[in-house]
Amino acid sequence: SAPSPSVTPSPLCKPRRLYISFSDVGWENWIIAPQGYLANYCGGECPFPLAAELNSTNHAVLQTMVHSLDPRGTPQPCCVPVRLSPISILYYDNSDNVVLRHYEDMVVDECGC
Amino acid sequence: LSRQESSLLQSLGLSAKPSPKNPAPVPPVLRRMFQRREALPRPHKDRDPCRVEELSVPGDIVRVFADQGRFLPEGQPQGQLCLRRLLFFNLSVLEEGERLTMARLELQFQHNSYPAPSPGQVLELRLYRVSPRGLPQPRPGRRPLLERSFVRLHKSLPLDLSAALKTPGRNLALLLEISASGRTGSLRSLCASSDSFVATSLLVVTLGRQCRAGRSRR
Repeated sequence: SAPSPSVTPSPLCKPRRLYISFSDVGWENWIIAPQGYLANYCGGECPFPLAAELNSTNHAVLQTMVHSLDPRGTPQPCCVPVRLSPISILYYDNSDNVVLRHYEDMVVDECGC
Repeated sequence: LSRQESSLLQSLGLSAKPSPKNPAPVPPVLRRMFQRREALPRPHKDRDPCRVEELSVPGDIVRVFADQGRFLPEGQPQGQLCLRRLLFFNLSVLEEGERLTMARLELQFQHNSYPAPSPGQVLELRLYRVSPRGLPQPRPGRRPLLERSFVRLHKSLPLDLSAALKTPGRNLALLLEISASGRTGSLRSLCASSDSFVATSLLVVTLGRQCRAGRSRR
């Protein structure tokens, strides 16, 4: 569930808050803990000129330049996760065993172009 | 959504969405491990994702398997048999290529601290690996998987089987025998302390695919 933005959100690429509640996706009867977690997502623009804090690749800088010259031909670079972190989930598996499993790349910490 | 959901479940290592019919209580050891991890400051920069710090072994998946076995009629040739049980663990959920790094059998009894038996009397525990399909009899002359004696029974008795179960297979059948030995005397009272046997479970730590294949991004 992403909260309705109280202030005008920055149009630039950055992590946006997204809390995933396992009961919202109907998984609450087999996931013991957590009940949900802050997964976040990347949203926003990668405009020309790419600001330094936008965590961008050289390729993205070039692409924004080309996009500013030829907007219809070349799209803007996209805003994607560049650093993620793991979570552990305690759950019942398909044989009712209790499992504690570590999952990589489940939380978006940083975004970039 | 269901197609997306099943592909996400696959990537979480599940063949289908679990629907626990009679879910067992969550083992305290797993609950404590989970809570400890939740308390760590995010993001877990310095934590090795492929190591179970709490048990000091490599691994990213910790499972507790409930015993699906049964008690066997007594009938040990010598000594005083207190308890004989066929332990059975369905390990078929272990994925192809998962590497086992720890296997710990846990015998659970109802309560702690029994009256200490008189000196010279001990309880003896023997554990044999038997065929999941055959008779719950160890092959004649077969050495026990594990043999140990203990004097006092505590609420839980952990037995490390990591070395013995390098390749656990899809099903694991073990024959557990607890007998009293020492001067005949009050063997029956010594046996009584094993009568409060409640259950066994098998804690297994493995290295799953995301750890063996390094940080392969999806």
